[in-house]
Amino acid sequence: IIGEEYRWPHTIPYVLEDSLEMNAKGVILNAFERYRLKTCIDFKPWTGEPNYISVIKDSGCWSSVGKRTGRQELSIGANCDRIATVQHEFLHALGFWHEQSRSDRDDYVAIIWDRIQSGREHNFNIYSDEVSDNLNVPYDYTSVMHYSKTAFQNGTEPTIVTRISDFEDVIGQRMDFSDSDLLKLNQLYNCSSSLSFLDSCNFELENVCGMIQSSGDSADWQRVPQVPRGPDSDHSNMGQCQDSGFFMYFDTSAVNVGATAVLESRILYPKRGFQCLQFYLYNSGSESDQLNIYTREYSTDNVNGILTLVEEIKEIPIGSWQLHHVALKVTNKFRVVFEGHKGSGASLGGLSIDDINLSETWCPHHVWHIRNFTQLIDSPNGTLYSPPFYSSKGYAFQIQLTLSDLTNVGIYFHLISGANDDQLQWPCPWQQATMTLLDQNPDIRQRMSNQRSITTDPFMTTDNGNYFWDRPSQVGAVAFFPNGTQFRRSRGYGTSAFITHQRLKSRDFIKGNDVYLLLTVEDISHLNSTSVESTPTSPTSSIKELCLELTCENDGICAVRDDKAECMCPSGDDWWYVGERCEKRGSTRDTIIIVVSSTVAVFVLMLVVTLVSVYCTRRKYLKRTSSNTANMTVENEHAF
Amino acid sequence: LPTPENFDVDGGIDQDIFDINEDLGLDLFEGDIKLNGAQERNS
Repeated sequence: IIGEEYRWPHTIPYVLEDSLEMNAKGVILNAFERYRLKTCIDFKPWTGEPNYISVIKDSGCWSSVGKRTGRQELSIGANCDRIATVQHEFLHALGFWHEQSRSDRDDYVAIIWDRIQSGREHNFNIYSDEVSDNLNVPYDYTSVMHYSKTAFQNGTEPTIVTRISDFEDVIGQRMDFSDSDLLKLNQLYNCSSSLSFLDSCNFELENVCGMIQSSGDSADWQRVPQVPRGPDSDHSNMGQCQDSGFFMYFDTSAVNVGATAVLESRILYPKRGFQCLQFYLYNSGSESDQLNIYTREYSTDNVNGILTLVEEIKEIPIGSWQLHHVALKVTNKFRVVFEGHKGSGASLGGLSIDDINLSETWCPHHVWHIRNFTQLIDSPNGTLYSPPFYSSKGYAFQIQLTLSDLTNVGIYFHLISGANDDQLQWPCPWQQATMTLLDQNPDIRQRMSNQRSITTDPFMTTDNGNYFWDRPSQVGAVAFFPNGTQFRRSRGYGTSAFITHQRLKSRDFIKGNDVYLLLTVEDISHLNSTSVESTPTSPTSSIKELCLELTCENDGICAVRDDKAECMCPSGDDWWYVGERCEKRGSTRDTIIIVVSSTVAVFVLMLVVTLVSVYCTRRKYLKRTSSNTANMTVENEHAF
Repeated sequence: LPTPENFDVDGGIDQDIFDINEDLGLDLFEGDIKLNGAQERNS
């Protein structure tokens, strides 16, 4: 939307209102992390700023377009707790219309008016380019702001037909920002960097992203397009592109046992103090070869940096690219160090790394690596179960993928019986499971991963009166692991419409026949507004208490200053409210009237004073002259 | 009937933002936009 008045500052104050569902609160915070990774937009708890976004649970999912004055509502209602929906509504708040309302949309899509529900035609407006600016970015069928082909349809036929038919089932994606969404947002807000992105490297350029070979080792990493013993291509392009596709290789067949090859990243400057390193690793040497990950952290006391071993990656399976995550916690400028180490076993190949990404985000807690995925999609039984995992709180769980539906792939979260059950709280309270189908684009900023989250509500019951999230040994069904071990699996909780098969086969969700599901299960009970441990960062609760005693009128906003509730009164270009409760209205017109009338009053007063004083002076003068004459007369009378 | 194995938060249908709002009887501008006065006039 055109107009500077609609722009937010780069950091947007927000409030997650009590009305929001718990899962929605967690999803909203995850959506903020996507903005922090890919744009320069950040969010912070409201601390009394005049303009802020209040996220509420109203009916439906909606927002206004662009910044408004004061408290601006954005609704994440029932069923809106999907990360891309939240991203969509916040893009509205940041000033974005829907993509198909662009002034040039008729060049790219055809609206089939007789297929639109009657009375809903106004939802297909075009905005003139005096009101809406496309920022010189081409029309974007993949925008998260685009309607789907079925929007407002009165039957089963599409209301929007793309002029390039390949995009007919692309429009309406609700996975993540598209590249053009980010291009427009970063251009509109003059973004020069993002809060949480640090580096991404696919080794396509000879400068290998500024990484350096260490001098203190016995071999170097080599930038190669393939290795005879494997891999036969890089991970970024999987050998698809002639004369491109490079990765870094440490040949362990050519060195002695114990030899090392060290590759260090360029110096990086952290802002948040926690990072996630993600990369692909291929082993064609020996299972005894290993890769050690260090950080070299610099400080004033340590100009050469302190080398800290973070993780040893051992027993690396031979013959396939594997995704790895390493959580870091660095607060000073640092390098990431990859140390290849030749093991005792015979080797005819070595270690390869590719597609490194480093960001100041939390690593997923678990990764479900599904191999030979294309064969599984076509398999008749079409249900996959993940290996068992434990959450950070100790709950055992398993993920289920249902592939048998012709259109959609489903995903479900199951609690299962685990070793800690006797020590855990049941029913399982407020654990949020976030399941992300990874788009394996080499650059983390260009990924459109498909994510859904669910939260265990300890009060949820089933038809037979059991608590849904009670202990699996109480409410679960008997099940068996592939090795025959018996366990209990609770009912699944998720969605049958996680992603369509068509979208699953698009982008890089399936790469090298591998699919990755990133899993995080975290305790979000602190987000529960009524719980005692409300998030310490948001002082809104103290503001609320003090403000209860003060009612601000005329849309005034109560804020706390020096522990005292005050009303911050709204104002416009030529009007304002004043007073303790913003009860008095002022405007420049009134002021002008007051100034003019007081000037006139003063002028009249001055005039009267002047006239009176002239009159008195005259009278006094006349009196004196007449008395002088009289005196003179008297005086002279006798003189003659 | 055996308890259905999975609980589907979406009730088995893949609803977009606009479907959710339509089903709730909301007639928001372009399905999910709240306009202010000026934008209302423009639209």
